[in-house]
Amino acid sequence: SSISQVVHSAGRRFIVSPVPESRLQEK
Amino acid sequence: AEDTGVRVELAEEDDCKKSSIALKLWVEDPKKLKGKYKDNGAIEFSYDLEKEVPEDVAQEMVESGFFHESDTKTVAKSIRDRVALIKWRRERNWSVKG
Repeated sequence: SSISQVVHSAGRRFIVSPVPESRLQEK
Repeated sequence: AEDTGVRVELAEEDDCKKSSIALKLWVEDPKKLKGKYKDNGAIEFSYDLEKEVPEDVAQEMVESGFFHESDTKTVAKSIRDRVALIKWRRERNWSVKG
């Protein structure tokens, strides 16, 4: 699937994934 | 909390023990952002409740290309509001337990 990872120079890791549809419908 | 258009949630259940927690952030309303926003999806990251400040994380997101610089404050505020709620819940939990 479309999960990607970005590591900032300070060391923090950001994992990017699609927003779950259930979350989008919450509002 | 104010609706910033940026939503921050826990990415895992809070065990109320670890100072470092996993958070997930995504944009619900791109119109509320000042800069151009490319839909990246949800961004998961770890955050240390005792050592870190939301502004630093927001800045790192900007530097990583997720957000425009003009939205640093908006992202930071969204993180700060969620972190405050998590801390409040933990304190309440502790006081209930005695």
